[in-house]
Amino acid sequence: MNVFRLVGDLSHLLAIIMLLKKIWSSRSCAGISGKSQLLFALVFTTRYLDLFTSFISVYNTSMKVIYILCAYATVYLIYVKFKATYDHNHDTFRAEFLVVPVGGLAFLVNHDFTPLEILWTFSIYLESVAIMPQLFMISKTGEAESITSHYLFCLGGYRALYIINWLYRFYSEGFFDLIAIVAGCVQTILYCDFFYLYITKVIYGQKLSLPA
Amino acid sequence: EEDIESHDEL
Repeated sequence: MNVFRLVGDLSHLLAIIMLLKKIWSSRSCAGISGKSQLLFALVFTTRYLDLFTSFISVYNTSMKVIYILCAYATVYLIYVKFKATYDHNHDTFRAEFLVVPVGGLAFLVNHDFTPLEILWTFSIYLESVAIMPQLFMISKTGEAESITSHYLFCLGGYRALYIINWLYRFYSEGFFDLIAIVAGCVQTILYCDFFYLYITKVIYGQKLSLPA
Repeated sequence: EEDIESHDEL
């Protein structure tokens, strides 16, 4: 465990909690893509099946459990509790266009052809594109509330920190996991356009709105 | 001991 990974994990946790708190306190999930949140719940479920097979550390286990619980709580708030505020007319990205190819790829390119390993690989690939419905929704409506922007910034920041973590691990331990690295880079690239808008607009106190 | 099999990252 190095500092980049720890800060990355905490940034990820902050993003998830920030989103939950925003929905809970505003009693609304307007502007949030339920599809992205469903995909994240699927990501955590398929990745953390190793909770039942291997123990790494108390930190590792507790973070996994927290991520899974928060992901399902978010999905519950969007699709059940505050369903009336869910903006489904703008959440039109076809999630099956992500899940199906990603599933196929996980079968073809993986470290080991075993059920758990294929599911882990599926979750890594899926995580890299799971934010697309949310970004698509923002591009459709042309704007995002500042909390939603902070959420996306923390989520993108977590990925960027993981890349630094992989560089660090490669030079200090000779460790690298090509699948995680390639998918992580793809995921980070997806956030680049958003990072640019965030820095130029949100930090200067403006609402994130896309140029017409 | 940190091999790919154990996936120690989150």
